[in-house]
Amino acid sequence: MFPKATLERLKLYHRLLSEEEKEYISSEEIGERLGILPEQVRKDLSYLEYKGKPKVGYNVKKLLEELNKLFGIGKSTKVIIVGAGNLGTAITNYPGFANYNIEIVGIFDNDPNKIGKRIGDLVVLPMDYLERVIKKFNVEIGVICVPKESAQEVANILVKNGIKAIWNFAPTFIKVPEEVIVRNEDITSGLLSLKHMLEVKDQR
Amino acid sequence: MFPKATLERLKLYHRLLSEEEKEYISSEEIGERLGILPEQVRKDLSYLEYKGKPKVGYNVKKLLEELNKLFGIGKSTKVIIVGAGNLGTAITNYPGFANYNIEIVGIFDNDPNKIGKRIGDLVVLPMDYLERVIKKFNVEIGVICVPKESAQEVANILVKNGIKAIWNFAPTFIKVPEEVIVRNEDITSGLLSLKHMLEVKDQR
Ligand SMILES: NC(=O)c1ccc[n+]([C@@H]2O[C@H](COP(=O)([O-])OP(=O)(O)OC[C@H]3O[C@@H](n4cnc5c(N)ncnc54)[C@H](O)[C@@H]3O)[C@@H](O)[C@H]2O)c1
Ligand SMILES: NC(=O)c1ccc[n+]([C@@H]2O[C@H](COP(=O)([O-])OP(=O)(O)OC[C@H]3O[C@@H](n4cnc5c(N)ncnc54)[C@H](O)[C@@H]3O)[C@@H](O)[C@H]2O)c1
Repeated sequence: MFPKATLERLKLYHRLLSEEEKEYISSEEIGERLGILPEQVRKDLSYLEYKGKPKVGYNVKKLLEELNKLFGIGKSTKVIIVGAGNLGTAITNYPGFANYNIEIVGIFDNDPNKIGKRIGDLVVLPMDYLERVIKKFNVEIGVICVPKESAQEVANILVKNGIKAIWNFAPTFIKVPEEVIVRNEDITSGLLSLKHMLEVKDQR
Repeated sequence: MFPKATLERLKLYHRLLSEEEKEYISSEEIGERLGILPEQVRKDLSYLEYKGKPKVGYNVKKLLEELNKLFGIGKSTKVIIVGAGNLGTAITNYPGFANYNIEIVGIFDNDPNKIGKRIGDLVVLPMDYLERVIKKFNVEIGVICVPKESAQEVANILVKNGIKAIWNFAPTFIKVPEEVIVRNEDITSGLLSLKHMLEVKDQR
């Protein structure tokens, strides 16, 4: 594990490196730009697996890759939501996803009254824009927030457009090809466990 | 386990018994009212733990208690929701709770534009009705669907009015007395597990 102070400085190096255009950089240069002793910079970077080369310095891309992994920044997962009703809106607005580098890049609906509505930074799009958005952002996960009668039809559209995993909130079983991952979400299980905890408590 | 046909008939007996005022009832009486042979009634009821007494018959209350337990009907758990926004509305409308005998008996908000709005069978009430509804329905569980800035204040109101368990959706830590059960819900964990499943799959 890294000492806390080292971790804080690594975050500074990370920000500097993500804006660096050159291929290699030295500990002297990093130190000068951040007002940190070069010996300290070398000591901090020694905690990483990637080692720099004497006289040449550190490969910016390799350092950045390892720091990205350390901070979980890597490739961010892109998600789209189908169904801009109550649940779809609550999920789109929820700030919790950003912490895990999960980005909601599109929300879709087939109701003309919903299309064009603004939800957070997004605008509700019609279903025929789905393909374009999935391709543009290389979207991997689709979330189903439509009534159960429409769930299978929406799942088919998602699979047809290359979605690899589906988070299904509609209370029904959807059939998808074997290579597509499905997670059926049912928040009632949270309430059930509370109910059981109360019953156990009351019996004592 | 009960044979399927027996289970169906037990449901008929259950409905008949829940309207029966007498203390005891015989298999002949049950059979006559439902058009089922008394031998068949006796055979079906023999699957239960409670046994009737010859000449006296079956104790209606005891039979009903066991059938209630069998069908999970028992005492239904009453729940209220604070925050009639997107999430609160989606939860109130969700049909999944009825299957587990969980009944949402009230939804509250402090925004005048929301008060009076109809959500399913309920009408959004102002916060000062909370005490009355909790007392009237003997409510045990409160659900927090307000922004995180208001979560602690709402938790205090729920605890003051005798709520025993809180289901908290606001992304913040709430402090409650030790005897109150809190479950913090975070649906992002569902999406995170999907993200990890995708990463594992891609690495193969
Ligand atoms: N699993 C859980 O724990 C849980 C909890 C709450 C709600 N739900 C479920 O989530 C779903 C959404 O709930 P809600 O309260 O937001 O409902 P809602 O009616 O507010 O929203 C549904 C939206 O889907 C849109 N829609 C319907 N068919 C469509 C289609 N074919 N293509 C695109 N859009 C379509 C509608 O126009 C509407 O905007 C429901 O199935 C509900 O049962 C699940
Ligand atoms: N944990 C999760 O997985 C998850 C997922 C989605 C949303 N959320 C959270 O759930 C909460 C609700 O989300 P939303 O999208 O429905 O927000 P929303 O803004 O649509 O609804 C919030 C409602 O709370 C009401 N409110 C605010 N302060 C109040 C108070 N003191 N007393 C009574 N009512 C009050 C508002 O008037 C509004 O109607 C937020 O905290 C959000 O971050 C959590």
